[in-house]
Amino acid sequence: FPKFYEKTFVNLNTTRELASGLQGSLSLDYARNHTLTNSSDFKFFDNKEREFTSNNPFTPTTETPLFPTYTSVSATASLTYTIGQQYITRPDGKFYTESKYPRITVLYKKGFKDLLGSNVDYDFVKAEVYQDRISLGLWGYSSFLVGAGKFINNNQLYYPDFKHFAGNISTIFPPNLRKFQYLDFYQFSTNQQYFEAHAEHNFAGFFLNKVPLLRKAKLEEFIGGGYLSSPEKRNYKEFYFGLQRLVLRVSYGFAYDGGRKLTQGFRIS
Amino acid sequence: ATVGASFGNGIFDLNNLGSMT
Repeated sequence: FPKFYEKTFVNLNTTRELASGLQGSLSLDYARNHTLTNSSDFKFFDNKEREFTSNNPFTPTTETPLFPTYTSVSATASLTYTIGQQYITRPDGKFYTESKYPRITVLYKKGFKDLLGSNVDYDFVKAEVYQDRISLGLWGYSSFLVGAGKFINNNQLYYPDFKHFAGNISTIFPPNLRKFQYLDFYQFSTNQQYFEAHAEHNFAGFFLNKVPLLRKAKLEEFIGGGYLSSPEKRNYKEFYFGLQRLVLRVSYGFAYDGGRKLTQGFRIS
Repeated sequence: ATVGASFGNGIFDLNNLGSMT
């Protein structure tokens, strides 16, 4: 499933607190990127029925380079503000407490044209609102993430610098609110614009704790869903429901393109 | 405030999300 490329890079970054609840960060990146082709000079066992697929996700049967070898010089600036951030001051520092309100991030990334031999020329902006574990008392807790972004200039950029989405096509995977559980992770990357939303609610045993023996299992019921729309993937939706015990989760879900069902299945994480 | 720097050469996933899944 994974597709690789090679990168030689230098990165400089800084993050600082500009005001209480407001973090600013700046990153400068220089990278030289190459495509890679799969090869093998030794096999324990040659299965004639199976071949490596190429490192180009769009041409799995032929090793067509997805992009030329190129240099990218870019800068990323972001601001993250947590509404109603409270903190504790102690002699050894300032400690943020969990906020009751969402966190907002705005980000600007510029791919410089011609600077230090750079072959890219793009400008990308994105905004996100996120909040984890919003308590609803006995009803459990909710988490959500909503984001939108746009390349306001996409004169020259190559696939590694596209906006990528956290997809997944495996049955077993590590959980992450940002992840689309039924979306291919390479096919729908965009160099234009997108809107995405994710939400999950954990009932923390609200229903199952009412069933006498079952409550001993300490299972937590959860439901969730995701939405993505971009020129490459219009109106994609997914919904899932499942049970969780500590860090083990099992869920069943459905994915749709508009009203058309794409896939359904179990996910374990 | 934090300041960091890194450099290197390596093989990365094409979607840059740092995970194969």
